[in-house]
Amino acid sequence: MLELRLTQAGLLKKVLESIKDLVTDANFDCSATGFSLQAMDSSHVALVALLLRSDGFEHYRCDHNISMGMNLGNMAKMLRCASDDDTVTIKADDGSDTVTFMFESPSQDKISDYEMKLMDIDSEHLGIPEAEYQAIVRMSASEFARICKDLGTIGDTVIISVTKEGVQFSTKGDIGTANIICRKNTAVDKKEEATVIEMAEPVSLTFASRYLIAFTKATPLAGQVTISMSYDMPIVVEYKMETMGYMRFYLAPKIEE
Amino acid sequence: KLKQQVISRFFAPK
Repeated sequence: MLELRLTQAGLLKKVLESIKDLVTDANFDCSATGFSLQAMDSSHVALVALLLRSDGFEHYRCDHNISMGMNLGNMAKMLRCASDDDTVTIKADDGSDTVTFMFESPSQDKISDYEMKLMDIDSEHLGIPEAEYQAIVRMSASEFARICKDLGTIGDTVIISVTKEGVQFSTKGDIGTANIICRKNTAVDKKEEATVIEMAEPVSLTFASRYLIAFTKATPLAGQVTISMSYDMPIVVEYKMETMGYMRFYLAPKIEE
Repeated sequence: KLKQQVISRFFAPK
């Protein structure tokens, strides 16, 4: 028996909207730790890791570990039927091939339930080692989204270079080149606008712009994004959800052939 | 020329 109650359906809606275009089908794993997902995109270039911690839920009952295969597009369709301030309850019986999403309006005068078919998904779990990254940048999530979108219109790849002064995003395309430098800056009005650099060594890596743009669909989840880079490692683009957990995107770099 | 790497190059199956 699984029963998870979350007061803000809006959060789950944002989570689904941020990954449904990158990953078609995925297993949601439910354990005492929380409600989590790990999945790669179809080309195995990017990996999504989501954790919604059990203590972030209003009610969390998961009798034993369970893995539920869902089509994320279909799950997003069902969640779109909830209002952001509805309470959502995710329910599944042991051995059932369906999951139920129940939405309750804040005044309790509208209660809806949507039953979705589960699917068998063969997916391998990858071991992601805890790593010390050579460079970590924390910056405004909306600024990062703007940069990825802007550079994506000029070129297919983005070079991200971190020095102790700041982070540089560069691209090159048929029509020309573009460079954006964000200097470290903590003297800001709103703390989410700060750009913080923690760097052991300068790092410069190249990535496909379309994946970075896809990751920024998670922008509504957090004010700041954390970008972690090391040579010969995938970049990690992380959106932390206050009290609930995180959405992490890993992207393999491009290298000179 | 740039070559796109894949995730399995970095992370092994559990």
